[in-house]
Amino acid sequence: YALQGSRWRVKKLTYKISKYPRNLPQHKVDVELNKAFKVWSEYTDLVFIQKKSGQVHIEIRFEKGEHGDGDPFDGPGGTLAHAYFPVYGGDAHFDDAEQWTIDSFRGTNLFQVAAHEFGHSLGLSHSDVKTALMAPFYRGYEPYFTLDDDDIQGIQALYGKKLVSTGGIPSGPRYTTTTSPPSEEDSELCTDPRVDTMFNSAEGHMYVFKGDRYWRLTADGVAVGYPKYISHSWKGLPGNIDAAFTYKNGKTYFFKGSKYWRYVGKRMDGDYPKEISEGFTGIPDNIDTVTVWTGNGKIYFYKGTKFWRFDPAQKPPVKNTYPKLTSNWEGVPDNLDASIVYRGYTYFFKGNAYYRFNDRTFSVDVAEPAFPRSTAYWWFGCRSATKGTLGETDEQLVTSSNQ
Amino acid sequence: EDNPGLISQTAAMNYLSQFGYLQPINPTSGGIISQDTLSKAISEFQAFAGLNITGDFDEETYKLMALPRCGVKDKVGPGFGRSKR
Repeated sequence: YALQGSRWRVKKLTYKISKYPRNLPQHKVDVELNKAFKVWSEYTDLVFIQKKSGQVHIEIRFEKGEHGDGDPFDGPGGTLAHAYFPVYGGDAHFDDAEQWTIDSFRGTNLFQVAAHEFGHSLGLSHSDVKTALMAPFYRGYEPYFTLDDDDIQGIQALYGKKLVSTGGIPSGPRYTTTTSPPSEEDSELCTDPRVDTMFNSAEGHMYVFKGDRYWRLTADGVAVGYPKYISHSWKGLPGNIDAAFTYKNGKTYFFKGSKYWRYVGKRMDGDYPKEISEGFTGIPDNIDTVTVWTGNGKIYFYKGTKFWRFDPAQKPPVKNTYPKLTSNWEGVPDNLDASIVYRGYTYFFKGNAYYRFNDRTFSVDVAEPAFPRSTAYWWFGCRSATKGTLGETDEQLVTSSNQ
Repeated sequence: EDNPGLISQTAAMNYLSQFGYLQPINPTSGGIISQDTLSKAISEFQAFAGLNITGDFDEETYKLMALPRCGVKDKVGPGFGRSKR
């Protein structure tokens, strides 16, 4: 998300529809625009009140062509609407030459466009996240519209999280009216925090893959609106991924069995899958995890008790001195599940627990509580999970009895 | 002529200007901008829109430019302002 730089200093905002569209009944427009404001009040303590006359914060008009602000509309298609940021008054103008529609695949959906424009009225700029409401392009009617987590983060960066229950009508399955902030415990990851893989995207997001679903992580735990299906977001990518990483070229590579896939963002970058043996010569199939090590920017693959260093700039990319034993990474266990770089540290995950690797000492960090720590507590925001060091059994790390 | 059914190169340049990727064209300079400036603007738009970054008006870029969209500039945040002299 992107913030323009201004916001309203009050949480109770009034609006007025000064000029209605030519092709829709006024009462229906009232309902749709009210719904569009609710998209934002669902996640903040903002309150929107419609007025029929007098001064308001946000004035809404449906206009054609030049309409007095020096930014004329261009007829059907092209520009659909525009709105002013709070510092410029917050007004929203819609091109009345468009065929505005409600709950229809025909024409242009009024609710979706209005919700986007009101995002501007509140201080949000355009997002480069394609799935975000605040992305600039109209995507067509979405009958099961849900606000993207990117938008939620944006609006909450401006106005904070929702603290007061509105008692309003939920507008979707995950739109609740509880007093809790939306980033809450994920029952699935809290019950069983073992994962298939974790990786950073080029856009700076952290993702967790498990089975056929995925979650996005925030600094507080799991982001709102997850899990989602991997196949819905990364078209053509199967579930049960072994490992993944994003390289400095901005491309994300996924590994499963003997195959790998390459994506730019969530778009497949060519014809995949391909064989690991072809694209990553010297790397075995069925790897456990992969990471671009913060120490030297090279790609490290781990499998069982061994690891391989892959440097695409070298020929061969894997030196004949590899594989080496994972035990060279002091304190890091064999048979890893996942790894991820966060704030300059490399984290390794196995079972219910994780380890923080310190590049300077080239060993797992000595800290209190000691590593391994609970992935559920520290990464997934499960407050009921143990906070301290986890014990270890033969196969799997479990909560120690005194915790 | 390169993009039948889409938009012309002039329209594409106007688009980049309208949405904040190109400085408004100065009429006193005859509206001429360097290829480098144009390529950089196209690249920025392609990066923002999640397209392949080619720096050229390719078909994919034209197609996206032809989509209905919001009229607010893409580049308005604090990071896009003029730097202090």
